[in-house]
Amino acid sequence: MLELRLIQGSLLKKVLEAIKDLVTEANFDCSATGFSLQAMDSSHVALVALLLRSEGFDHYRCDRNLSMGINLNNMSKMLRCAGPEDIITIKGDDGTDTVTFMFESQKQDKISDFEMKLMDIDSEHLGIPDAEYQAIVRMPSAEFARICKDLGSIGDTVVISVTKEGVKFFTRGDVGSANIVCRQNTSVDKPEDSTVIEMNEPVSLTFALRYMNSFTKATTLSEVVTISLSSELPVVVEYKIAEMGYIRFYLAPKIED
Amino acid sequence: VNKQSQITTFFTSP
Repeated sequence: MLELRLIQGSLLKKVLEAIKDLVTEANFDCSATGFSLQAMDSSHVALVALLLRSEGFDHYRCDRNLSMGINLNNMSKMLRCAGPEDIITIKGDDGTDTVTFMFESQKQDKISDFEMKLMDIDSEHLGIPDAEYQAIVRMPSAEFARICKDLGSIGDTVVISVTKEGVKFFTRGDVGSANIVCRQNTSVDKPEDSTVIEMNEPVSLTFALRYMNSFTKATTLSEVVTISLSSELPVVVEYKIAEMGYIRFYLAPKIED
Repeated sequence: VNKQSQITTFFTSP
């Protein structure tokens, strides 16, 4: 028996919009810890890890660990039928091949049940090692989205370099090149507008902009994005989800052939 | 020329 009630149902809608273009099918795992997902894109270049902690739900009942194979596009279609202010409850049962999404209006005067078919998905769960990153950049998520969009109109790849001067985003394409430097900036009233750079050592890595631009669909979930870089590792682009958890995107670098 | 690496090169099944 599974029953997860989320007052701020819009969070779940936003999560689906953020990942459905990157990953088409995935297993949602439900345990005492929370509602989670780990999945790679079809080319195995990017990985998304989502966690919505059980404490963040208004009501969280998960009698035993349950994995639900879901077509994310279909789930997104159903969640789009929920109003922006609706409370969403996810209901499931062992041994059934469906999950139900219940939408309640805030005034409780409209209640909708959408039942969706589950599917069997063979997915490998990867171990993500704890890592010390050479550089961690925290910046406004909208600014990062703007940079990725702008550079994506010029080139296909972005070189992200962190030095003590700041974080540099560089691309080159047929029409020319572009270079954007963001300096550390903490002298603002709103901490979410700050750019903070923690650097242990300089690092420079190249990534496909197509994936970065896909990750920025999570911008509506958080005002701040955290980008963690190490030369031996995929970059981590993390959006915190209110008090509930996170969505983390891992992207394998382009490396010299 | 830069070649795209894969996530599975860095993270493996436990």
